[in-house]
Amino acid sequence: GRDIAMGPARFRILLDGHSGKLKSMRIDGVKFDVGQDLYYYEGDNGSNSEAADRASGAYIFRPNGTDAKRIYHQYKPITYKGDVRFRNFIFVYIEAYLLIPGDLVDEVHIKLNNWASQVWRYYKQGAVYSVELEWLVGPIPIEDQVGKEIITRFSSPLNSEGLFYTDSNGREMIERKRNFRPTWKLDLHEPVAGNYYPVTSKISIKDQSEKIEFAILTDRAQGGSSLNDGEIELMVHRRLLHDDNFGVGEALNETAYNTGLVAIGKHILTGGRIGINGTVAQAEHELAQELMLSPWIFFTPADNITFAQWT
Amino acid sequence: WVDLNMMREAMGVMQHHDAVTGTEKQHVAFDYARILYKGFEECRIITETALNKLIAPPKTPLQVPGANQIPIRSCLLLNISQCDVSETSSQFVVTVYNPLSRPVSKYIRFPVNGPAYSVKDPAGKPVKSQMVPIPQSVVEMPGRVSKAANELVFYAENLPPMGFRSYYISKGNKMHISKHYRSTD
Repeated sequence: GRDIAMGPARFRILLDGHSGKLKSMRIDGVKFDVGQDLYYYEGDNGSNSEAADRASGAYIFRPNGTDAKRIYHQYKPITYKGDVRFRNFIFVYIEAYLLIPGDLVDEVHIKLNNWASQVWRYYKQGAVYSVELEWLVGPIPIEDQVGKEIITRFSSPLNSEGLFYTDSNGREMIERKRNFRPTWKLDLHEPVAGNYYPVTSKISIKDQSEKIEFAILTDRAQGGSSLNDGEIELMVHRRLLHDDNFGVGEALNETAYNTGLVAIGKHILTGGRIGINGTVAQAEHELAQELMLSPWIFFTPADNITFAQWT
Repeated sequence: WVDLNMMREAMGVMQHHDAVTGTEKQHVAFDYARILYKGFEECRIITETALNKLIAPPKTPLQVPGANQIPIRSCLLLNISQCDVSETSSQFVVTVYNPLSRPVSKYIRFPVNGPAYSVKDPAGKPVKSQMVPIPQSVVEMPGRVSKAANELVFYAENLPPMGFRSYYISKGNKMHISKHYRSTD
């Protein structure tokens, strides 16, 4: 039941001891409350009779106008089916999560329901400003005949003043202002989708008074936004039931093994003091590079070769 | 160059059709997966040849008898903790190639079936490792074909720029693990 602290001294998160959910964050000595949950937007069915009434589909993100709905943690017990003979491990198993502390990595496994789960990871060497959140979503249920677009959303009291930053093709970060375009007067009819931007490797917000930046690095291109001050959201998976009439002629309802697709990926949470510690931006840049051009891993069976022979 | 063509064609087709965004019919998506897989397979031949040139001099007696090269396999399903070599071999070598032009350190994870493993760096020095259970949601993922319930994790430190380092992994059992490994089994 005790809260779980994870992460290096300069970027530490606190998970709730009962639910395993993100509770607070401390970046370069500044502590603030922060929540993280998976949500889903319901895709608009549309009639496709005209451009203004298109269905949400492969080409366009068009929620039906309702707020994103939280995917509630069902607090189903996690059953660990592995080898339980580990002598020196402590598996702290609580009904909502599994905590695996270790010399190299601490992990917290959280299963929200049968199609959504998350793993928090803190790698103890090398990670100066970051923790990892692996997400796994799918097969997205569609028995209710509702298409769903799943997002992860972080909510904090950081005063981001309507601004957030996304990268452009993995190159420079570009300032985005909510409900605004720099070169024309915006009349926005799609308050959610109209504020979504491509995120190739990074999305971030800043609190100017605290001089704090909070950023998420992605392992693939995703859509992202900050719909309220202090928030960051990223879309991780979608499954829709209607064609958006842009030419595919099929709904974005991908299948494999006779069921919907499962998507799995990583978000690296990072951040730091702006201006005071100049190495934060460099560390983030290096982390993003290492995600995009990650080392390749190869395996060679060596059952009949000793180490001496190998060397 | 010929072996690169399959991947070249796959990338050409897919970039032209925005193939990763779902803007294709499902049977086309399956076909893209097929083409891309063939591309990866042919690139593996190049990688295997290149790494063999770097790893061992020609005609080394350590090469597998009857084969021209040391087999080097990539595990394309590592993201769902599935890898035939690491799950079925008692001893195997993990080679990590760093494509960046600066030294990089990386945590390496792969699925294993044994109760304990030791990891050695190229100098024979033990490398600290940790066994971690694979998340239940991954274990139960539709289509995953693996009996592994755990992953072995170790830290590949300071991989050389645009270079590689190999680690020798051997399965142990608890009774024979040295004191050094005890804390990491």
